[in-house]
Amino acid sequence: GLEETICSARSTDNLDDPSRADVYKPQLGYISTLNSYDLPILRFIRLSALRGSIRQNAMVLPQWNANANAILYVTDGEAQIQIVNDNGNRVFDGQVTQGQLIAIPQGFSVVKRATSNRFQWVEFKTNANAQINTLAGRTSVLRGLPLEVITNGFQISPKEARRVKFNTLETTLTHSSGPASYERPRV
Amino acid sequence: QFPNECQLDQLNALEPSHVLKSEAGRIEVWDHHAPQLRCSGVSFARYIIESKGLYLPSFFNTAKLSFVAKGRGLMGKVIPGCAETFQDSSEFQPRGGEQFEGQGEEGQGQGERQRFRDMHQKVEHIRSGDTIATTPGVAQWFYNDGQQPLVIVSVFDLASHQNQLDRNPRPFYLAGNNPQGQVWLQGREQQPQKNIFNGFGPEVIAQALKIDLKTAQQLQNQEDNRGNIVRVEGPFGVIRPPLRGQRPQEEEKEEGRHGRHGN
Repeated sequence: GLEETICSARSTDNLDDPSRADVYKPQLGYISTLNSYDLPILRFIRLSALRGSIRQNAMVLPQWNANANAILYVTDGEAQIQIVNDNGNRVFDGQVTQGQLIAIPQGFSVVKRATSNRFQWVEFKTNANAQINTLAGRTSVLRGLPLEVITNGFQISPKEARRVKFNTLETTLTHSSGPASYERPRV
Repeated sequence: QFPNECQLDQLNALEPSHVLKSEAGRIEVWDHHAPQLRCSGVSFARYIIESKGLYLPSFFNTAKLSFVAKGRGLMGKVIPGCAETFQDSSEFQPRGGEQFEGQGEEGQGQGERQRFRDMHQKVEHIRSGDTIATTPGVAQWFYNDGQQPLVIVSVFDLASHQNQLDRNPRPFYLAGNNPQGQVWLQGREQQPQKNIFNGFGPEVIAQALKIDLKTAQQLQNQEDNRGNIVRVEGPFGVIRPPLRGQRPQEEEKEEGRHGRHGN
Protein backbone atom coordinates (compact mmCIF):
# COMPACT_ATOMS: atom_id res chain seq x y z
CA GLY A 1 0.00 0.00 0.00
CA LEU A 2 2.98 2.33 0.10
CA GLU A 3 2.52 3.28 -3.55
CA GLU A 4 -0.91 4.75 -2.88
CA THR A 5 0.02 6.42 0.39
CA ILE A 6 3.54 7.37 1.34
CA CYS A 7 5.09 7.30 -2.14
CA SER A 8 2.37 9.41 -3.71
CA ALA A 9 2.04 11.86 -0.85
CA ARG A 10 2.11 15.42 -2.02
CA SER A 11 5.17 17.14 -0.65
CA THR A 12 5.26 20.35 -2.68
CA ASP A 13 3.21 23.51 -2.67
CA ASN A 14 3.80 26.99 -4.03
CA LEU A 15 3.62 29.99 -1.74
CA ASP A 16 4.53 32.65 -4.28
CA ASP A 17 1.18 32.86 -6.01
CA PRO A 18 -0.65 35.98 -4.80
CA SER A 19 -3.93 34.53 -6.06
CA ARG A 20 -3.88 31.99 -3.22
CA ALA A 21 -3.04 34.57 -0.54
CA ASP A 22 -4.63 34.17 2.88
CA VAL A 23 -4.33 37.87 3.71
CA TYR A 24 -4.52 40.34 0.84
CA LYS A 25 -4.73 44.12 0.72
CA PRO A 26 -4.01 45.55 -2.74
CA GLN A 27 -2.33 48.68 -1.39
CA LEU A 28 -0.32 46.88 1.28
CA GLY A 29 0.60 43.37 0.21
CA TYR A 30 -0.22 39.74 0.96
CA ILE A 31 0.59 36.88 3.30
CA SER A 32 0.20 33.18 2.56
CA THR A 33 0.57 30.31 4.98
CA LEU A 34 1.31 26.66 4.40
CA ASN A 35 0.40 24.27 7.20
CA SER A 36 -0.64 20.66 7.56
CA TYR A 37 -4.20 21.45 6.46
CA ASP A 38 -2.80 22.45 3.05
CA LEU A 39 0.02 19.93 2.92
CA PRO A 40 -0.60 16.91 5.18
CA ILE A 41 3.02 15.73 5.17
CA LEU A 42 3.83 18.72 7.38
CA ARG A 43 2.05 16.93 10.22
CA PHE A 44 4.83 14.33 10.20
CA ILE A 45 7.70 16.76 10.13
CA ARG A 46 5.97 19.22 12.49
CA LEU A 47 6.93 22.28 10.47
CA SER A 48 5.04 24.93 8.53
CA ALA A 49 5.82 28.05 6.48
CA LEU A 50 4.60 31.55 5.77
CA ARG A 51 5.30 33.81 2.81
CA GLY A 52 4.90 37.56 3.09
CA SER A 53 5.18 40.41 0.64
CA ILE A 54 4.41 43.96 1.72
CA ARG A 55 4.86 47.38 0.19
CA GLN A 56 6.68 50.40 1.56
CA ASN A 57 5.23 51.68 4.85
CA ALA A 58 2.94 48.69 5.26
CA MET A 59 3.03 47.25 8.75
CA VAL A 60 2.39 43.70 9.90
CA LEU A 61 0.52 44.33 13.15
CA PRO A 62 2.38 43.24 16.31
CA GLN A 63 1.92 39.53 16.97
CA TRP A 64 3.43 36.50 18.66
CA ASN A 65 3.64 32.83 17.78
CA ALA A 66 1.60 30.91 20.31
CA ASN A 67 3.02 27.44 19.68
CA ALA A 68 6.11 27.73 17.50
CA ASN A 69 9.47 29.32 16.97
CA ALA A 70 9.91 31.14 13.67
CA ILE A 71 12.93 31.55 11.45
CA LEU A 72 12.51 34.59 9.22
CA TYR A 73 14.60 34.86 6.06
CA VAL A 74 14.49 37.99 3.91
CA THR A 75 14.21 37.21 0.20
CA ASP A 76 13.85 40.75 -1.08
CA GLY A 77 13.88 44.34 0.14
CA GLU A 78 14.26 45.80 3.60
CA ALA A 79 12.17 46.19 6.72
CA GLN A 80 12.41 47.55 10.18
CA ILE A 81 11.66 44.91 12.80
CA GLN A 82 11.17 45.19 16.56
CA ILE A 83 11.05 42.08 18.76
CA VAL A 84 10.09 42.01 22.45
CA ASN A 85 10.93 39.17 24.85
CA ASP A 86 9.16 37.70 27.88
CA ASN A 87 10.68 40.35 30.14
CA GLY A 88 9.10 43.14 28.10
CA ASN A 89 12.49 44.16 26.71
CA ARG A 90 13.16 45.04 23.11
CA VAL A 91 15.71 42.45 22.03
CA PHE A 92 15.89 43.48 18.40
CA ASP A 93 15.29 46.84 16.79
CA GLY A 94 16.81 47.26 13.39
CA GLN A 95 16.80 46.94 9.70
CA VAL A 96 16.84 43.54 8.03
CA THR A 97 17.81 43.18 4.40
CA GLN A 98 17.85 40.58 1.66
CA GLY A 99 19.77 37.45 2.61
CA GLN A 100 19.55 38.00 6.38
CA LEU A 101 17.89 35.70 8.85
CA ILE A 102 16.39 36.30 12.26
CA ALA A 103 14.94 33.81 14.74
CA ILE A 104 11.77 34.76 16.61
CA PRO A 105 11.24 32.52 19.65
CA GLN A 106 7.81 31.32 20.77
CA GLY A 107 5.86 34.02 22.60
CA PHE A 108 8.18 36.87 21.57
CA SER A 109 6.19 39.72 20.02
CA VAL A 110 7.26 41.10 16.66
CA VAL A 111 6.30 44.01 14.44
CA LYS A 112 7.52 44.45 10.85
CA ARG A 113 7.42 47.58 8.69
CA ALA A 114 8.60 47.66 5.10
CA THR A 115 11.17 50.38 4.46
CA SER A 116 11.85 49.58 0.80
CA ASN A 117 9.47 49.48 -2.15
CA ARG A 118 8.72 45.86 -1.43
CA PHE A 119 9.71 43.66 1.48
CA GLN A 120 9.44 39.91 0.93
CA TRP A 121 10.24 37.18 3.38
CA VAL A 122 9.67 33.53 4.21
CA GLU A 123 9.12 32.23 7.73
CA PHE A 124 9.69 28.63 8.76
CA LYS A 125 7.74 27.69 11.87
CA THR A 126 8.44 24.77 14.16
CA ASN A 127 4.87 23.56 14.38
CA ALA A 128 2.72 21.95 11.68
CA ASN A 129 -0.12 24.29 12.60
CA ALA A 130 1.56 27.37 13.95
CA GLN A 131 -0.83 29.90 15.40
CA ILE A 132 -0.35 33.60 15.92
CA ASN A 133 -1.99 35.98 18.33
CA THR A 134 -2.09 39.69 17.52
CA LEU A 135 -1.69 42.64 19.87
CA ALA A 136 -3.70 45.04 17.72
CA GLY A 137 -6.62 44.72 15.32
CA ARG A 138 -10.05 43.22 14.97
CA THR A 139 -9.04 39.71 16.07
CA SER A 140 -6.45 40.80 18.61
CA VAL A 141 -6.11 39.92 22.23
CA LEU A 142 -7.12 43.45 23.25
CA ARG A 143 -10.34 43.11 21.29
CA GLY A 144 -11.19 39.93 23.19
CA LEU A 145 -10.65 41.47 26.64
CA PRO A 146 -13.44 43.23 28.53
CA LEU A 147 -13.09 47.02 28.77
CA GLU A 148 -12.91 46.66 32.57
CA VAL A 149 -9.76 44.55 32.27
CA ILE A 150 -8.17 47.12 29.96
CA THR A 151 -9.06 50.14 32.13
CA ASN A 152 -7.83 48.45 35.31
CA GLY A 153 -4.78 46.88 33.73
CA PHE A 154 -3.43 50.01 32.08
CA GLN A 155 -4.97 52.61 34.41
CA ILE A 156 -6.67 54.42 31.54
CA SER A 157 -10.15 55.92 31.18
CA PRO A 158 -13.02 53.94 29.62
CA LYS A 159 -12.91 56.34 26.67
CA GLU A 160 -9.22 55.64 26.03
CA ALA A 161 -9.83 51.92 26.52
CA ARG A 162 -12.49 52.02 23.80
CA ARG A 163 -10.04 53.61 21.39
CA VAL A 164 -7.36 51.07 22.28
CA LYS A 165 -9.78 48.23 21.74
CA PHE A 166 -11.77 49.28 18.71
CA ASN A 167 -9.83 51.82 16.61
CA THR A 168 -7.91 49.32 14.48
CA LEU A 169 -10.26 47.31 12.31
CA GLU A 170 -7.62 45.49 10.24
CA THR A 171 -6.47 42.04 11.31
CA THR A 172 -2.94 41.65 9.95
CA LEU A 173 -1.74 44.46 7.68
CA THR A 174 -2.11 48.19 8.15
CA HIS A 175 -0.56 51.44 6.96
CA SER A 176 2.36 52.81 8.87
CA SER A 177 3.08 56.53 8.63
CA GLY A 178 6.82 55.99 8.46
CA PRO A 179 9.75 54.23 10.04
CA ALA A 180 10.43 54.84 13.70
CA SER A 181 13.73 56.12 14.98
CA TYR A 182 16.26 53.36 15.26
CA GLU A 183 16.93 53.18 18.94
CA ARG A 184 19.49 50.92 20.50
CA PRO A 185 17.87 47.64 21.60
CA ARG A 186 16.80 47.88 25.24
CA VAL A 187 18.17 44.55 26.48
CA GLN B 1 18.45 19.11 28.65
CA PHE B 2 19.48 17.61 32.01
CA PRO B 3 21.40 14.32 31.89
CA ASN B 4 20.20 11.65 34.35
CA GLU B 5 17.48 13.94 35.55
CA CYS B 6 15.33 11.04 36.78
CA GLN B 7 17.92 9.28 38.94
CA LEU B 8 15.96 9.92 42.10
CA ASP B 9 17.08 8.22 45.31
CA GLN B 10 14.85 10.23 47.57
CA LEU B 11 11.68 12.27 47.20
CA ASN B 12 10.69 15.26 49.32
CA ALA B 13 7.51 17.22 49.90
CA LEU B 14 8.08 20.62 48.35
CA GLU B 15 7.13 24.11 49.46
CA PRO B 16 7.13 27.18 47.24
CA SER B 17 10.56 28.70 46.80
CA HIS B 18 9.63 32.18 45.49
CA VAL B 19 6.83 34.59 46.31
CA LEU B 20 5.89 37.44 43.97
CA LYS B 21 3.82 40.02 45.81
CA SER B 22 1.30 42.23 44.07
CA GLU B 23 -1.17 44.90 45.12
CA ALA B 24 -4.05 42.43 45.53
CA GLY B 25 -2.47 39.03 45.94
CA ARG B 26 0.62 36.96 45.42
CA ILE B 27 2.05 34.28 43.17
CA GLU B 28 3.99 31.45 44.79
CA VAL B 29 6.35 29.54 42.55
CA TRP B 30 7.93 26.15 43.21
CA ASP B 31 11.52 25.63 42.16
CA HIS B 32 11.23 23.69 38.92
CA HIS B 33 14.91 22.76 39.21
CA ALA B 34 14.04 20.49 42.17
CA PRO B 35 14.98 16.95 41.04
CA GLN B 36 11.50 15.44 41.10
CA LEU B 37 9.96 18.35 39.19
CA ARG B 38 12.82 18.38 36.72
CA CYS B 39 12.32 14.66 36.13
CA SER B 40 8.58 15.19 35.63
CA GLY B 41 9.22 18.00 33.19
CA VAL B 42 6.80 20.37 34.88
CA SER B 43 6.75 23.47 37.02
CA PHE B 44 4.14 24.47 39.56
CA ALA B 45 2.68 27.73 40.87
CA ARG B 46 -0.04 28.89 43.24
CA TYR B 47 -2.00 32.10 42.65
CA ILE B 48 -3.64 33.76 45.63
CA ILE B 49 -5.98 36.52 44.49
CA GLU B 50 -7.60 38.64 47.17
CA SER B 51 -11.23 39.75 47.05
CA LYS B 52 -11.66 42.29 44.20
CA GLY B 53 -8.25 41.31 42.90
CA LEU B 54 -7.71 41.07 39.12
CA TYR B 55 -4.95 38.84 37.76
CA LEU B 56 -4.06 40.74 34.62
CA PRO B 57 -3.90 38.93 31.27
CA SER B 58 -0.73 37.00 30.55
CA PHE B 59 0.23 33.94 28.53
CA PHE B 60 2.82 31.19 28.86
CA ASN B 61 5.15 29.23 26.64
CA THR B 62 3.62 25.96 27.91
CA ALA B 63 0.29 24.22 28.18
CA LYS B 64 -1.17 24.72 31.63
CA LEU B 65 -3.68 22.82 33.74
CA SER B 66 -5.12 24.75 36.68
CA PHE B 67 -7.32 23.78 39.61
CA VAL B 68 -9.38 26.17 41.72
CA ALA B 69 -8.47 25.13 45.25
CA LYS B 70 -10.50 27.77 47.07
CA GLY B 71 -12.88 30.62 46.42
CA ARG B 72 -14.80 31.73 43.38
CA GLY B 73 -14.40 34.25 40.61
CA LEU B 74 -14.42 34.99 36.92
CA MET B 75 -12.04 33.82 34.24
CA GLY B 76 -11.49 34.94 30.67
CA LYS B 77 -9.31 33.49 27.93
CA VAL B 78 -8.61 35.22 24.65
CA ILE B 79 -8.28 32.67 21.88
CA PRO B 80 -6.81 34.00 18.63
CA GLY B 81 -9.40 34.63 15.95
CA CYS B 82 -12.42 33.85 18.09
CA ALA B 83 -15.35 36.26 18.02
CA GLU B 84 -16.45 38.54 20.84
CA THR B 85 -19.56 36.54 21.64
CA PHE B 86 -20.36 38.33 24.89
CA GLN B 87 -22.05 41.57 23.93
CA ASP B 88 -23.84 44.24 25.88
CA SER B 89 -26.21 45.88 23.42
CA SER B 90 -29.20 47.07 25.35
CA GLU B 91 -29.50 50.46 23.68
CA PHE B 92 -30.90 50.99 20.21
CA GLN B 93 -30.41 54.04 18.06
CA PRO B 94 -33.16 54.15 15.45
CA ARG B 95 -31.47 56.98 13.53
CA GLY B 96 -28.05 55.43 13.54
CA GLY B 97 -24.90 57.03 14.81
CA GLU B 98 -21.46 56.08 15.92
CA GLN B 99 -21.13 52.97 17.97
CA PHE B 100 -17.54 53.49 18.99
CA GLU B 101 -15.12 56.35 18.98
CA GLY B 102 -14.84 57.22 15.34
CA GLN B 103 -15.30 53.69 14.04
CA GLY B 104 -18.22 51.76 12.65
CA GLU B 105 -18.95 48.28 13.93
CA GLU B 106 -21.05 45.23 13.30
CA GLY B 107 -24.59 45.03 14.57
CA GLN B 108 -26.12 47.24 11.92
CA GLY B 109 -29.67 46.07 11.40
CA GLN B 110 -32.57 47.05 9.15
CA GLY B 111 -32.70 50.79 9.55
CA GLU B 112 -31.43 50.72 13.08
CA ARG B 113 -28.07 50.32 14.72
CA GLN B 114 -27.11 48.62 17.89
CA ARG B 115 -24.88 50.46 20.27
CA PHE B 116 -22.50 48.13 22.04
CA ARG B 117 -21.27 49.20 25.42
CA ASP B 118 -18.73 46.43 25.19
CA MET B 119 -18.13 43.12 23.47
CA HIS B 120 -15.51 40.55 24.40
CA GLN B 121 -14.71 36.88 24.34
CA LYS B 122 -16.25 34.37 26.70
CA VAL B 123 -16.12 35.00 30.44
CA GLU B 124 -16.70 32.05 32.77
CA HIS B 125 -17.59 31.73 36.41
CA ILE B 126 -15.10 29.61 38.30
CA ARG B 127 -15.42 28.07 41.74
CA SER B 128 -13.66 25.65 44.00
CA GLY B 129 -13.07 22.32 42.23
CA ASP B 130 -12.96 23.69 38.69
CA THR B 131 -10.16 22.43 36.47
CA ILE B 132 -9.05 24.72 33.65
CA ALA B 133 -6.97 23.75 30.62
CA THR B 134 -5.04 26.49 28.82
CA THR B 135 -2.99 26.11 25.66
CA PRO B 136 0.35 27.89 25.16
CA GLY B 137 0.24 31.48 23.94
CA VAL B 138 -3.38 32.01 24.98
CA ALA B 139 -3.90 35.01 27.25
CA GLN B 140 -5.86 34.42 30.44
CA TRP B 141 -7.13 36.62 33.31
CA PHE B 142 -8.89 35.95 36.62
CA TYR B 143 -11.01 38.12 38.89
CA ASN B 144 -11.99 37.33 42.47
CA ASP B 145 -15.62 38.39 42.94
CA GLY B 146 -16.01 36.49 46.21
CA GLN B 147 -15.30 37.49 49.80
CA GLN B 148 -12.49 35.01 50.49
CA PRO B 149 -9.21 34.64 48.61
CA LEU B 150 -9.33 32.85 45.28
CA VAL B 151 -6.60 30.19 45.25
CA ILE B 152 -5.62 28.58 41.95
CA VAL B 153 -2.84 26.03 41.51
CA SER B 154 -1.33 25.39 38.09
CA VAL B 155 1.00 22.86 36.56
CA PHE B 156 3.01 23.92 33.50
CA ASP B 157 4.04 21.19 31.06
CA LEU B 158 7.59 22.23 30.28
CA ALA B 159 8.59 18.98 28.57
CA SER B 160 5.77 18.93 26.03
CA HIS B 161 6.60 19.62 22.39
CA GLN B 162 4.18 22.52 22.65
CA ASN B 163 6.80 24.34 24.70
CA GLN B 164 9.36 25.28 22.12
CA LEU B 165 11.55 27.35 24.40
CA ASP B 166 13.82 26.02 27.14
CA ARG B 167 12.54 24.10 30.16
CA ASN B 168 11.55 27.20 32.10
CA PRO B 169 8.09 28.61 32.68
CA ARG B 170 8.03 32.01 30.99
CA PRO B 171 5.06 34.29 31.57
CA PHE B 172 4.48 37.07 29.04
CA TYR B 173 2.54 39.99 30.50
CA LEU B 174 0.05 41.89 28.37
CA ALA B 175 -0.59 44.31 31.23
CA GLY B 176 0.87 44.75 34.69
CA ASN B 177 4.41 43.81 35.60
CA ASN B 178 6.59 41.83 37.96
CA PRO B 179 9.00 44.16 39.80
CA GLN B 180 10.95 41.22 41.25
CA GLY B 181 11.70 39.70 37.84
CA GLN B 182 11.69 36.01 36.94
CA VAL B 183 13.47 34.93 40.10
CA TRP B 184 13.00 31.23 39.31
CA LEU B 185 15.30 31.41 36.29
CA GLN B 186 18.91 30.42 36.71
CA GLY B 187 21.76 32.14 34.93
CA ARG B 188 19.85 35.27 33.99
CA GLU B 189 20.53 38.63 35.55
CA GLN B 190 17.27 39.53 37.23
CA GLN B 191 15.54 42.70 36.21
CA PRO B 192 11.94 43.83 36.62
CA GLN B 193 9.61 42.16 34.17
CA LYS B 194 7.52 44.62 32.15
CA ASN B 195 4.56 44.13 29.85
CA ILE B 196 4.94 43.45 26.14
CA PHE B 197 3.88 46.96 25.11
CA ASN B 198 6.80 48.33 27.11
CA GLY B 199 9.22 46.74 24.64
CA PHE B 200 7.86 48.40 21.51
CA GLY B 201 8.47 52.01 20.64
CA PRO B 202 5.45 54.11 21.66
CA GLU B 203 5.09 55.36 18.08
CA VAL B 204 4.77 51.75 16.86
CA ILE B 205 2.00 51.09 19.39
CA ALA B 206 0.28 54.36 18.45
CA GLN B 207 0.32 53.41 14.76
CA ALA B 208 -0.77 49.82 15.29
CA LEU B 209 -3.65 50.71 17.61
CA LYS B 210 -4.43 54.05 15.90
CA ILE B 211 -4.27 55.93 19.19
CA ASP B 212 -2.36 58.99 20.36
CA LEU B 213 1.19 58.79 21.66
CA LYS B 214 0.20 59.60 25.24
CA THR B 215 -2.21 56.67 25.46
CA ALA B 216 0.41 54.43 23.83
CA GLN B 217 2.85 55.41 26.58
CA GLN B 218 0.22 54.65 29.22
CA LEU B 219 -0.11 51.12 27.83
CA GLN B 220 3.55 50.62 28.63
CA ASN B 221 2.75 50.86 32.35
CA GLN B 222 6.20 52.28 33.09
CA GLU B 223 5.21 54.03 36.33
CA ASP B 224 3.04 51.16 37.51
CA ASN B 225 4.31 49.11 40.47
CA ARG B 226 1.12 47.22 41.34
CA GLY B 227 2.45 43.88 40.08
CA ASN B 228 0.30 41.50 38.09
CA ILE B 229 -2.64 41.21 40.52
CA VAL B 230 -4.31 44.59 40.92
CA ARG B 231 -7.19 45.80 43.03
CA VAL B 232 -10.36 46.84 41.21
CA GLU B 233 -12.05 49.87 42.71
CA GLY B 234 -15.81 49.88 42.28
CA PRO B 235 -17.87 47.32 40.42
CA PHE B 236 -16.25 44.97 37.89
CA GLY B 237 -18.73 45.30 35.07
CA VAL B 238 -17.81 42.62 32.59
CA ILE B 239 -20.57 40.90 30.65
CA ARG B 240 -21.25 37.47 32.06
CA PRO B 241 -24.18 35.10 32.11
CA PRO B 242 -25.92 34.55 35.44
CA LEU B 243 -25.00 31.57 37.56
CA ARG B 244 -27.50 28.72 37.61
CA GLY B 245 -30.40 29.79 39.85
CA GLN B 246 -29.70 33.49 39.26
CA ARG B 247 -31.77 35.53 36.85
CA PRO B 248 -30.13 37.91 34.36
CA GLN B 249 -29.78 41.45 35.72
CA GLU B 250 -31.61 42.95 32.73
CA GLU B 251 -34.60 40.67 33.31
CA GLU B 252 -34.78 41.77 36.95
CA LYS B 253 -34.55 45.41 35.94
CA GLU B 254 -37.35 45.00 33.40
CA GLU B 255 -39.56 43.29 35.94
CA GLY B 256 -38.94 46.02 38.47
CA ARG B 257 -39.89 48.62 35.90
CA HIS B 258 -43.12 47.03 34.68
CA GLY B 259 -44.16 44.74 37.54
CA ARG B 260 -45.13 41.11 37.00
CA HIS B 261 -47.65 40.36 34.26
CA GLY B 262 -49.34 37.12 33.34
CA ASN B 263 -49.55 36.09 29.70
